[in-house]
Amino acid sequence: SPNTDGLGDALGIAQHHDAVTGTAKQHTTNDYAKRLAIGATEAEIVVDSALSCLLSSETNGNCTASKSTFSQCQLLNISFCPPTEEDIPQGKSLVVVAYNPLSWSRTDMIRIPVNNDNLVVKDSTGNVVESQYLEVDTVTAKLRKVYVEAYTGISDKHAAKYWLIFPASVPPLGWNTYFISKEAEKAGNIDSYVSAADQPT
Amino acid sequence: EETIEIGPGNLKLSFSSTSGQLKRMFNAKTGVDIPVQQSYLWYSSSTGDSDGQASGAYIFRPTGSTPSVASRSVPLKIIRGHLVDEVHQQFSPWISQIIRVYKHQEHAEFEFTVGPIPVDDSIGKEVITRLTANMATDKVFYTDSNARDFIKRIRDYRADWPLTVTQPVAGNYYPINLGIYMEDRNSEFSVLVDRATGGSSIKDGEIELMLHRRMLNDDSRGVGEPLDELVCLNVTCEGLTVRGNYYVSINKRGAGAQWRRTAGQEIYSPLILAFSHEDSEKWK
Repeated sequence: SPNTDGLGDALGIAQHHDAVTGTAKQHTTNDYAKRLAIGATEAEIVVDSALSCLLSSETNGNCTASKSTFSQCQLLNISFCPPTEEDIPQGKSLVVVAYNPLSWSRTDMIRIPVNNDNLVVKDSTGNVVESQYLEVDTVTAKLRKVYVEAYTGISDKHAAKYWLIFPASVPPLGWNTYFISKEAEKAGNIDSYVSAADQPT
Repeated sequence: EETIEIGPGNLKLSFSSTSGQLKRMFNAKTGVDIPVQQSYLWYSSSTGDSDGQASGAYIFRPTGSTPSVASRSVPLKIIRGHLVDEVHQQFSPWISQIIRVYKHQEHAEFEFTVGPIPVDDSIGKEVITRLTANMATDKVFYTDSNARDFIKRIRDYRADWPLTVTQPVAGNYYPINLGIYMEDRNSEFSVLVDRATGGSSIKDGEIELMLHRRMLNDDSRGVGEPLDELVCLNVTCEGLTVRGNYYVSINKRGAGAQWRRTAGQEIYSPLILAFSHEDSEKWK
């Protein structure tokens, strides 16, 4: 079963003084990075399976009954996130679960790359959440081109077009779920805005 | 018409429309109003002189006290929205930045992208961002101690021993894990980081953070390699690019501690996001 032993090992090793200060030889630094990546990937599987259990209405304590499969995005900062960039078919929703590891309520902005500017964000009670689109900038697109292939080996042909931004309110040590779907026809009151840009001289 | 203001909420940032540089931060709720400049600069790494000590992984030793400015005027693009305003700035072909001001937040987010640092001129470079506020700080600034309490630092001074300053810049650098701030009689100016770095206040009213370093010499302290990490794709390699955030808040004197404590924990404990696709009818 998935566990966090790999992450524990990596964190133990990365407390060596050379890892903390960045004074290791390059091949050792590469090894620290590799072990941290293995640990993070394993921990991601644990979190995905835990969220899947928490969100299942049929589990009754039996987590294996859950049908949801979750994934995370380690390269979100350079706009690489296949599950959010995929086309959302009619009748389906992109489900975003936000977990808050702090012991107080917080409202943070969620920023995900998408390829459609005709989406609507709803919270778990079905209310529309205010959202905003921003075009992905050229610096991010360039970074994505270099680093996605260098880190994942995937030849990344298509950059995401937009960032979709919306506020998420999450309770202490808890989660909230947001549902993003395509609107058949964009109504005037949907509360999503494409940003306006100007370039002063 | 000479300034452009952004910020959909209480915090407003003003930029010069001619130079593209940040000019002022103003919080409409607290009334704190501070003229601020922000720029990117780089120190050239010492390769050793009569002393022989080069700058490297262990040692920060610039060749002089005055860093080179990446750009004095910067093209900017303003993007406005109901939730966030953004300012995109390109300081050089390898230094760019996006400043974000969210409606519901009272601090500014600076997302920097630095690299690959060019070294074809055979000069190692240590890139900083510098925020200059119009504050009389009398040599005093504060840095965190391992992300715990902030400790008072006094430029060119140690409480425990008589200090002889031989390195006016590096000798005043401190490790930054959570943040750095300064204050005058009325206001506090705080900067929080998303990663361990170095920083200082080399002049009154100034804060600087070391964001990225690339050099060509080993500092002979044991590592045996210059600090020159590369990213390679097929057969071509280039210097590493770093991307991260720092966060700036202005507060009345005495009111910044609460922001530093809560924002610091939120920066280091981000929301965990997980994605799935489900039938809309069956969602719960």
